[in-house]
Amino acid sequence: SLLRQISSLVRRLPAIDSTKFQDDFLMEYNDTLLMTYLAT
Amino acid sequence: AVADADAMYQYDEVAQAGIQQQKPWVDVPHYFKNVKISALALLKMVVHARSGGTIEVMGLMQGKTDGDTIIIMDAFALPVEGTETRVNAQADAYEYMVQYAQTNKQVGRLENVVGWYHSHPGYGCWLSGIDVSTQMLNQQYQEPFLAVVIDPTRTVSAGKVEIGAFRTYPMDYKPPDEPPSEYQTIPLNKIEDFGVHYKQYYSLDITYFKSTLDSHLLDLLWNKYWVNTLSSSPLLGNRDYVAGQVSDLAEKLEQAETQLAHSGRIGGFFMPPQRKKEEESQLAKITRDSSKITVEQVHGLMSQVIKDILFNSVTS
Amino acid sequence: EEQVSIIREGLAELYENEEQWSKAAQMLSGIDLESGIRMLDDTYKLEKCVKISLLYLEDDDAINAETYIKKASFLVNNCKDEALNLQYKVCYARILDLKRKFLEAALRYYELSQLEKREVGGRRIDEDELQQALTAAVTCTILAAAGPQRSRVLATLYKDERCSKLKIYPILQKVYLERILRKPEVDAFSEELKPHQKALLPDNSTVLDRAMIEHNLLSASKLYTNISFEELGALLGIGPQKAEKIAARMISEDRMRGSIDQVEGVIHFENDIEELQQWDQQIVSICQALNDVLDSMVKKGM
Repeated sequence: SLLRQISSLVRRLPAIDSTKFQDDFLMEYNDTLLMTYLAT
Repeated sequence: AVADADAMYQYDEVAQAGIQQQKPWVDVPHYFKNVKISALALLKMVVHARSGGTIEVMGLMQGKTDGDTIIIMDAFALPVEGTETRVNAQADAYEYMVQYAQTNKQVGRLENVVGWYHSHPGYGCWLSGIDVSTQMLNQQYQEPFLAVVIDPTRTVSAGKVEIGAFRTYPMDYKPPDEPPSEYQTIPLNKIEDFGVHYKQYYSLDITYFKSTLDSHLLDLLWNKYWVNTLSSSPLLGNRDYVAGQVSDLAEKLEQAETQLAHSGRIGGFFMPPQRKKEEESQLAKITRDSSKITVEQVHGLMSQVIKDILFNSVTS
Repeated sequence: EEQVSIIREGLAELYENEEQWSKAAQMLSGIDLESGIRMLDDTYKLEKCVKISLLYLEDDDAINAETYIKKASFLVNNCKDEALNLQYKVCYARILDLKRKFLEAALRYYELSQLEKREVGGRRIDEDELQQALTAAVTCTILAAAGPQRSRVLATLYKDERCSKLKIYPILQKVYLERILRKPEVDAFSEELKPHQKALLPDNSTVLDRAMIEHNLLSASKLYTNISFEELGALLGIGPQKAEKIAARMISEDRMRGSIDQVEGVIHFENDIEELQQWDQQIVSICQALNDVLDSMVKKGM
């Protein structure tokens, strides 16, 4: 039963895998890099 | 140390009554120098402050004194909001306070109210004009009394509790020149209020203590807390605050730019050295503020990137 | 008028003993409570209105019961009689239940279940009655229209530790966690329901059926990004057209977020939560699953 639990856990990865997430994530990334650039 | 902490939870009614009689703080404006806050009180105050969101909340603290130290053992919330709009906002909650105090005594909790706390969501730990008036009133009629300010928004973005403990000086007292306390960003719309009153109070050093049971419970919590740490996104939660900070920084830059341009026209030769130093320090402050905002953002991004590597780069 | 009232009250009592509820109610409703001749205090008027209402309720006559409870609602604020106040509250809750205003009924039942005083008007309230009120609150919430308002009430009930001891708790848990309810569970639940809660609606389905279908539809919207009506119908145990109709109604009433492509026969579900927030929620559940694995390992001595 432990192995089944672990297998189910592993199968939940990746945690998220959508274009919308990539877009939002990269946007946040860019915003922070922009802030760093401006602050510098 | 643990035994000492446990001992701090003991309340000696006779000793405290004796201190109340002697009133050693009356002639010494700077009498109280330290504050010890219990882990429980801190948790309760921070959680309460955070629950208010962008609205200021307030509560009272219970404890005792020990020489020049005020010891806060517990805290409780008051059913009032928007404490920055009127002096003595706690007047709305008098009935509640009286009832609470009575019930406390009934269950054998003997500690008195020794202070009040309130929140400054997003604008730092200091006392505004209204806060100073309130605290002066408290120190007139309810001594010993302490004022604590918590900034729940900056707590989240900085990753540590932003808290300050203050006591006001008497009305006509001229305090000695003190070295500046730890720098904090004050938004432009509050800077005047801060500047006018900052000499009317002083801050106390804060330390914390916890009992054996608290330590044990916190250890147990810590074993599960990693889940919260990994699943929180400070970048997401504090967007409004960051936007506000950036906007405030822009305004300050504009102000500094205008002043610099102005003085440049008059001619740098005639500028007194004091003024030049002030302008430089203004720009230095702005630079420091911008660094702080950016560093917090970078920290937030780092955690997002680490989470992305941990949870998204594994595929079956 | 005094004498007429006494006669009416006496007759009403006789009818009540013979369980002719509506007749008893009609007899009492003949008493002129707005009479200019007699000075009647509010408590008396309230008592009569509540009594009439309760009698109509015995015969499942929601309309007449509601008329009188509404009259009572104007008088209840001035009433100091705790027992009467309680009767009024119970009556109101039951009327809302009967009229299928399930969410409002649930809130009132819940309020009743939280009664602090165990003795009202010389009568002892025992734990069973409070439990009954709580069960009624849970039942009504489950039968209420699925949507954000119901979710809030479900959250309150689920977090109330008294509910975990109720027989009805497993289904409350499933509904709160937005899991799909299977037929055996629904059948078991329907056995606990009162007749009006199993009544037929104009479209030939029962109140229970509609509530269960809407709940399952909402659950499906959490599981799927999109789904064809064929498959959705199969999941819900109904035809594709009916599934489309119910989904369309829920979307138009703002109880579910989504869009329908009638040409393709597909429904696309939307949700309000940002992707980054969803990601954090996924991370929470992964970490908790990991924690569970570690706890299991520790328990087995590994």
